[in-house]
Amino acid sequence: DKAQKEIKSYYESE
Amino acid sequence: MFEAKLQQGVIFKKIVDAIKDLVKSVNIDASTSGLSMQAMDSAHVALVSLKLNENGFKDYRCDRPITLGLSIENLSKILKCAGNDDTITLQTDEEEPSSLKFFFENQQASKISEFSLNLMSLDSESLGIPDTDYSSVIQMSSAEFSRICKELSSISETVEIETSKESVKFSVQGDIGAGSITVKNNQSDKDVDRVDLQIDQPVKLTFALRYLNMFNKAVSLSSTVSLNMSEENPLMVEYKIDDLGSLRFYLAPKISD
Repeated sequence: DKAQKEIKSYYESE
Repeated sequence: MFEAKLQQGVIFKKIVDAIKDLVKSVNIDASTSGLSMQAMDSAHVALVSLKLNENGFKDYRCDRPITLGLSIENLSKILKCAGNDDTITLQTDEEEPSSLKFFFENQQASKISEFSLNLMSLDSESLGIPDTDYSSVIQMSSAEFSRICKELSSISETVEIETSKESVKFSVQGDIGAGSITVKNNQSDKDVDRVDLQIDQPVKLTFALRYLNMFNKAVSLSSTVSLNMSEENPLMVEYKIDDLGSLRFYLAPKISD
């Protein structure tokens, strides 16, 4: 089964 | 002083309806260039980004930037009182407003409703989303994409989207079996059939259908939707709002660990 990534691991917090 | 009058108030109602299952409270940032909003779902898997340009409003004035913290549920209750043909005006005179005024006017200006919504102070954690040159872009009927997602979610919770030069394939695998829907480039003059594929690099990415079905609540905002993908990047689903701006949803992929 595939693991759901978080959106925060792709975009930097501003 | 901030005031924004939207001739087609129904657009604002549709935007709130489109995001209310995804986010609970949002900060709307008003500036001289217009309104913008960015929020993540509670699991931090999806992100919604709204941009409405000031020139899309009938009247727009924003003397200095302000942030309006809104509960989507409470905003929804207020907007239920607006007719689909009403103009909607947002207004506040304060610099640090504790509430936001709403005016709903019918076409004959014979019925005017005024509401004041208490504002919330929300810690705004916003993410920097770089302008991405996506390697696979699909433009298609939003109703058709919504239908594909709904149909496939009865077979599996996740969908694999694979693009190639001439087609995009949505595949699912579940306990009851498996299936796929392949959609080809189609320059049909009928909106519902037209499919535009711009594939610089093919991609193969997997996403949770639950989120795609939530994004598709925005189908009433635009007859077309664009799916923007690059390997190892979140999917960006965009609904353009005529002459006003856009509502974008970002969804992180599922990957084999």
